[in-house]
Amino acid sequence: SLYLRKICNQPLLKGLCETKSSLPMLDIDQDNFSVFPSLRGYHWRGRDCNDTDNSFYPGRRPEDWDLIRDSNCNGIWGFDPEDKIPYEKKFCDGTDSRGIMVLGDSAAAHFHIPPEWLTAINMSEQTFSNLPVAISNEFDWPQLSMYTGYQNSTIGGWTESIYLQLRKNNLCNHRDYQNLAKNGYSSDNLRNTNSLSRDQELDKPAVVFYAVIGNDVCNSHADTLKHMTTPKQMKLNVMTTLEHLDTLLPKGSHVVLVALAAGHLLWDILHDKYHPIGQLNKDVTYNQLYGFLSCLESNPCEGWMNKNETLRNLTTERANQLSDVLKEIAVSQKFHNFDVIYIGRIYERVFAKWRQMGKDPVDLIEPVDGFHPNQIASALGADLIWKEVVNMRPEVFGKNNPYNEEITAIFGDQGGH
Amino acid sequence: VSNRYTCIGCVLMVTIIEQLAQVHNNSVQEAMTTLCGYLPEEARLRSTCIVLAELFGPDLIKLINHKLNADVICHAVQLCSNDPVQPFCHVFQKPKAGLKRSIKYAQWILKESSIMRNTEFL
Repeated sequence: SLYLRKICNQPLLKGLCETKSSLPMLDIDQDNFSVFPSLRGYHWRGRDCNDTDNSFYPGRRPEDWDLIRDSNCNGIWGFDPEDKIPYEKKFCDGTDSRGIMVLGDSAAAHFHIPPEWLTAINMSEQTFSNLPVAISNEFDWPQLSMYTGYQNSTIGGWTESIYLQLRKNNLCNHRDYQNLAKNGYSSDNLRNTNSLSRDQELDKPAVVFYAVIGNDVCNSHADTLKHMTTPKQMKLNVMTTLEHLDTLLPKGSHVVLVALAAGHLLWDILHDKYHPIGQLNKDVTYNQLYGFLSCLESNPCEGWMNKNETLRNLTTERANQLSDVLKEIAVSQKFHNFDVIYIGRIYERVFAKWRQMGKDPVDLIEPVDGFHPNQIASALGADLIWKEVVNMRPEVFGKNNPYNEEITAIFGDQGGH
Repeated sequence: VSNRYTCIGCVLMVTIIEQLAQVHNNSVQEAMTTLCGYLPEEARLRSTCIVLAELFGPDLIKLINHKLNADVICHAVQLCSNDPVQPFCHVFQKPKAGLKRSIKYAQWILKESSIMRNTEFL
């Protein structure tokens, strides 16, 4: 911690350590988009295509149809020499182009500690090659995540995300993503979120996911129930955030409220399995690990990662109550610039689907922390959310762009994400 | 609980070193060198590891050679709390001789160790 404090005192790195900010550390033109991957750079939000001019950034409406420059960084610019029509106008005008953002917690940021780091049997120099990037990304892997992932997975499983689907649906949405999730965030932390970058006049609409799926019921206190968010607080927190979003999001945006996770599954699936540090000698189960963490008052979810069944049930009951608050808000509240929809029981359905495929549910949980959904669960979850929203409200993600093939033929990979 | 994260970190590190020595049939000293060698030089991770190995290595070797587990070792070097008011947290099964007795035994092994005297300062 001393080492970390020293790093945090460096003027350039101060922002990284401020809990409320999720803005890029290295951002020359201060437009909140960066050409640097980690430190809240383009692993977290679309890569800036000109970091010396703050009028270039992903998600803006094109300036002069990007006739001579790619102002919105989606890789589409210039004009067709045959008819002199700008490509951005030809391919993107009227195609419901939009971005995706996520306000969330460690699951949305894709917290992951590679099990190889703790497993002596296969350890090599290669094992820790990703440690510096992991540190500078707060041990999160947003570039592989359920909402904003785009890189091929290097941590097992595969990458599927809402951003990739939205991009596939309409290539004009290229690079328009912002992952504003932060480890440990609950609805209370999100009330004061100030990292979302969207100009109501200049930018395109967005689909914002509100995905704090555990920290309102998960804490490390021994008297955990007393520290959980109450339904009344939840309503106040979510409404405050939504009212704030109404002042930031362009008209025609959508907000998707995601229900809390099915944390009761953790104990049922893991308690008698061996943790990575116990696999060699078969001497540490998750039950033992959870007990050790509880003893140190460092259990990230005392309510669910606990051998006390009554406590686990009470935690589930509260989580259901908080999800009901989200559902009720989606039905009853109206906002000027966006509508609100609710998605429930994602992880229950992901687990059920995995079981139906004849697979072991252990494969869906992060092995080191025994707590977070892993790469496979995130990919399955993204697919499930996409399909559900498309079925329920097809206008949320917009229609398929008929010019996608032409865009690919002319602009290739559009300059990467 | 004071020094909770130091305790978790210590238990993990000692376990990894013990298991590296076991897997490669190496001495504890060699396992520590191997582990530090695996770390990248970026952000001074490798050199920090080497400094920690220099600092805690000799004591760690003594303790691991006495077949003491990570819980006992981390309490003995005071990276896990020995405060009588706080519980003695452990992740492995308690040793046959009991946790408190094993910790006392480990501390006896380290009685001449300068690191034991300096851990609080560290």
